[in-house]
Amino acid sequence: EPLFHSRDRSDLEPAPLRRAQPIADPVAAQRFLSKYGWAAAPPGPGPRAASPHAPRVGPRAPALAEAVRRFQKVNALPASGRLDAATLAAMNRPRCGVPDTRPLPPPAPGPPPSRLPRPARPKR
Amino acid sequence: FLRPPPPPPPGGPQPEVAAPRGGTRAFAKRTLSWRLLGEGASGQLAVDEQRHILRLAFRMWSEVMPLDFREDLAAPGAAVDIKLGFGRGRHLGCPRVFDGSGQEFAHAWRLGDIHFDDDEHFTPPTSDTGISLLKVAVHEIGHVLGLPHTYRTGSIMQPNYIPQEPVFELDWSDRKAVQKLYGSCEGSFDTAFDWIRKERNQHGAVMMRFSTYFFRNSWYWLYENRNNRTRYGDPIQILRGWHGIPTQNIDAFVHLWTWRRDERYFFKGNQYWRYDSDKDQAYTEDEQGRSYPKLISEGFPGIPSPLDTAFYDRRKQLIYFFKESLVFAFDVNRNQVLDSYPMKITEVFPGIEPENHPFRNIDSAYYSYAHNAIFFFKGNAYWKVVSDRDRQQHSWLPSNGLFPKQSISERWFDICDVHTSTLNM
Repeated sequence: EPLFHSRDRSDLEPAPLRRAQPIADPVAAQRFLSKYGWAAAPPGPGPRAASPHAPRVGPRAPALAEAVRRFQKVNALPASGRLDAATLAAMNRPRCGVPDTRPLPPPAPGPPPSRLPRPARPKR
Repeated sequence: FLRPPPPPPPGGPQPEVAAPRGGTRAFAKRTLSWRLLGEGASGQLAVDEQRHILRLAFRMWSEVMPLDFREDLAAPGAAVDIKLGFGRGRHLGCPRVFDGSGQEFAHAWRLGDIHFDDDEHFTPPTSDTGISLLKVAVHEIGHVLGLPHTYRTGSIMQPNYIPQEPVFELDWSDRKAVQKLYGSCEGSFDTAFDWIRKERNQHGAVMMRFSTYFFRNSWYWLYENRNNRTRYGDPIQILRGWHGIPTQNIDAFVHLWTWRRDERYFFKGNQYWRYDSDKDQAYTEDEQGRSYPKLISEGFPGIPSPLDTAFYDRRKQLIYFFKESLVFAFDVNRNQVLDSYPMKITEVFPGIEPENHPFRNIDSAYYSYAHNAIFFFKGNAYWKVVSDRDRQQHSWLPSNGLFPKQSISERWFDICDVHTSTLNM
């Protein structure tokens, strides 16, 4: 059971919606790309990582650029390797949390040819 | 039913979808159980609505693969194959933390559980705002089944959420991807037939349209030949789509069609029913006031029962009735069996390769307007009957011969059962 109940019952109120931190800088982008399998995880800062004053370790630029380029290609963005606005917007889109770890499978052979043009998809 | 998974990596288990080398890639059971966790329900939609949406999501997969899914509210949690739940931030004992509203909306574990981020605005299928719970659930179930992400346009397995089009369904490639893991749907049919309707086009001219139906047990599918799949949402129960005929295990269907006659008959056991296409229901009595169902022996003298199957040959104006290893040719104009019958099926319909033949107990004899051919179904296989056109091209083919057998699932695709508990959806 909960250990504490507040007098005004505010503990029963649904928690306010939290917002995901937008991906807006190279560190966040590196974290995104690592999380979803586009890049290796950045090296840790070392034994001082536990300290709140430990510096954030930035991504290595060439490796990040290459990872960004791969991400841009599959998202039909210009493969510049730069974290431009369109790329950051793509990273911030709602998505599934499962990593994109697999290379693209070959497309399935198409269906047997139909003789007649296909109508619009009907409603279920 | 699964091999033990490899131990998780030191950083904690990842919701891995790439199959580890030698690891288990797919469920081995044919029916999987699922449950929405009581403590993991969303606060945004009524629980019953969440369960309905999840039930539909599972059904959509079972319509295209030889697995089905049943909701299990009773078994101990450890016995449930797939558990689903909603949570925020740290949730449900999961090692992965949700990030709040935006970005990650859900994740799933291969052969395991599904978690939805309840900070997202999940909405029912009828809504055009928010994130469709149905679409996300179908996607995550795909991961549980073993499918990875793909960036192919139109795939349900794209990683990013795409606002819902008016209709979303599993397309050809998604179906083939999951069938690569689990195989195609197989199984015998009770009967198969094309149903003819007269319609008028926009110029007032009469057109003949046909629909293809496959019947099995107490359900049926409409098959869309042009789209190489069944109608979305099928199978459905016979009693919902066909009124006044037996609700399961139909033996045969015959469409007796001449210049003067247009009669459709269903057969089961020792009885038969006539179906009224205009009123979409079985006749209760004939023109003489005699009630349906009638005995086969009375309406078709000389024909035994129960039957295996039957079909009507429009050119010869004969109904071929099949029972065990025999075939009976019934003259509809003289209302009697032809003199030389019954005959062995192998004599009337000889195999081009003598040993490649159904021999007896055919499941269904089906004339297809889409293929302009007669097919014999038995089990998972079909034999195509040599047509006049075939003989024009290859005169050595025997009349009414049977080509070597092929797999039904390689010509009529994705005719899949669903769990009986979802037949009414």
